[in-house]
Amino acid sequence: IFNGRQVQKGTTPWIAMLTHPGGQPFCGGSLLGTNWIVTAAHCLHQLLDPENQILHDSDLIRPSDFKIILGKHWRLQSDENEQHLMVKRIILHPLYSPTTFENDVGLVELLKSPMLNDFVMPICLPEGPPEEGAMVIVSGWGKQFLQRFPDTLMEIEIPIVDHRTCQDAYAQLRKNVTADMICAGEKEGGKDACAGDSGGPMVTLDKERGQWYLVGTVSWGDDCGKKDRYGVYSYIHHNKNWIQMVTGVRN
Amino acid sequence: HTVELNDMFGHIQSPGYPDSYPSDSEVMWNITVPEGFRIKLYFMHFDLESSYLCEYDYVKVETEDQVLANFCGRETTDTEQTPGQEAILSPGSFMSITFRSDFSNEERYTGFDAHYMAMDVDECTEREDEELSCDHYCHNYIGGYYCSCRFGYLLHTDNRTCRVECSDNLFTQRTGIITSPDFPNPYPKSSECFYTIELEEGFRVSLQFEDLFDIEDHPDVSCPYDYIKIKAGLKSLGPFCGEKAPGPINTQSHSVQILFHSDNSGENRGWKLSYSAAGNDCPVLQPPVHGKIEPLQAKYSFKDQVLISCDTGYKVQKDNVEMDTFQVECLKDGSWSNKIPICKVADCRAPAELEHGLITFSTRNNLTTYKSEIRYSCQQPYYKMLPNITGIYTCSAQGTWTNKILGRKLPTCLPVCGLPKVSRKLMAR
Repeated sequence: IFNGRQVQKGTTPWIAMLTHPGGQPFCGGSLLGTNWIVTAAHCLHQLLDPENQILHDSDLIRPSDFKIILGKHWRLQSDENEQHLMVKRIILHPLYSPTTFENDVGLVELLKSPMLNDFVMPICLPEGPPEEGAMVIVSGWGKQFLQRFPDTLMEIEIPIVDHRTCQDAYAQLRKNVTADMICAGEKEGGKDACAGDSGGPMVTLDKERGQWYLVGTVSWGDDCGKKDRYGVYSYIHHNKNWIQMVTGVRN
Repeated sequence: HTVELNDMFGHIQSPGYPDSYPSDSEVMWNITVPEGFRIKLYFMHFDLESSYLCEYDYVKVETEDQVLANFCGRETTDTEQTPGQEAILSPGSFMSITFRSDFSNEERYTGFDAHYMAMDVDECTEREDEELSCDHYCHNYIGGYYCSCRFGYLLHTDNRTCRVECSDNLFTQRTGIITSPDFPNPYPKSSECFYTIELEEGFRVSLQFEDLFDIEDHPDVSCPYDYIKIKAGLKSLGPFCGEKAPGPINTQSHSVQILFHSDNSGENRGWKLSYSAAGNDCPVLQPPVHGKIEPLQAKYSFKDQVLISCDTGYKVQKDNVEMDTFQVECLKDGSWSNKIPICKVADCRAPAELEHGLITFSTRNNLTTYKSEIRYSCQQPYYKMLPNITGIYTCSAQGTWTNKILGRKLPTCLPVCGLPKVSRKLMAR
């Protein structure tokens, strides 16, 4: 997270850390219901050969190749409230494209449910599109400025960017921002997600219900925190039906 | 001199016709036509000597057993008959004509010229005697006739009377009514009807004749025509016939066969009986405390069944098994199939666990019996109840924990989402 601040413990109880067996975190995610983690599809497969971007089953990471930690605050140090959970299976969005990052959303089913408490709690799914100009909070253990990893969970508070504006911004780079994506950040850059934050939550507050819900998951961008280079996120509301079809989760 | 004639038609004449006939002559013509026909004789010409009562010359027409006509003279007088234009019909298929002239004739008589023909007998309209007529429908045809029966009847081997198939009447109910076929209309002829009352061993069948009793009988011989016979176990009863019904019959048996036989004559209206079966009596029952017995009767007998049920909030308990009702039956030997069970207050037992939920009892000693209350709740603040109900369940009379809205179904505890306990500052704009 570029230009972020430390998260206050317990304010982001839905965040999940995806880690390799050796404990190295490689992506973020969000707890849905009690058995599912929503993350980015591109977190769930090996890096593909640039020349041959076709995804095979053999490219997917195996459930036994990683685990999920909930209730986490420190990046590497263990937390007293952390819960380690094994993975039962992973499901990538059927229309996910590793080359264009379209429908960059993946679901991880847990072998066992975590125990919910002040530090482990699911995030709600959106009831509708976010308000125009809504502020969102993006959090993760990804790289900060000068490529350093943080010690604790970091977060930024940024505005959602108009879809057309974002499309124009990336048109120059010949990158397509599609309807299943949503952008956020400042025009002048600065606050942004970055490598290692992928799959992590972009949330906002539903003022009527008083509940936080998931707007997006960290997906891609051009470098991190650069001017006119907004962060691009997988738009959850767009793929909510698919998510609910697979997980059965209701708010 | 006799002439045998067997054709279906023909003609006969006096000797020498059309010349005068000789004196002192006699000729007999025997005409025989097939069964089913009769003979029609008619004269085209008739001129005989007349005499008082035709004692001189005559033409006599007769059958085997009666004289149909005796003609003489030239015209009818009070003592002589001439055929004139009238035909003579034979009742059956035989006719004999005798011509006789005595030894003298006062003048020349030209005799007679007669013709005959066979004529179909319409047995359907002519048969009078019951013995011979058809029972239901008669169909005439040239030379004969045949009988047929109404729907539901069968033509008997005598080709005349109509019988019914009534040999498989089985009664298995404890009460019933049995009648002769078509009762109270005349019963069919030539029929053998079997009625079997077959009940479970232990029942005793009683018979009671009702309404009218009208079976063809005979003043001197006991029921030679139509009759009822009754077989019950080893006992045989009857034959019964006439117009006086037998009195009530207690067969003391659970299996009774009734044979009703009718011959091929008579128009009697038959009989009707009701039967009922009773078994050994069982002791009178007392309902259990907090329970009742249905039907409650002053007396119970074999096969009677009663249902034991309990007041609301109580369950029948039998051999440590709980149930809503329990049925006992009066057995053949007059004992009940089971003892009367007790009524125990319904107990809902320990309520089912609710995942991510809690249970609180409304009573200090965690009662689970009828009308006790518990309340389900979810592990707050991390779980919330769906649907959003009070979570209060009451032990119903059926012995199940029941909620006013969900009934027996439990709610579910769903994780609360998006509500961190540690709230953050208001979003900056």
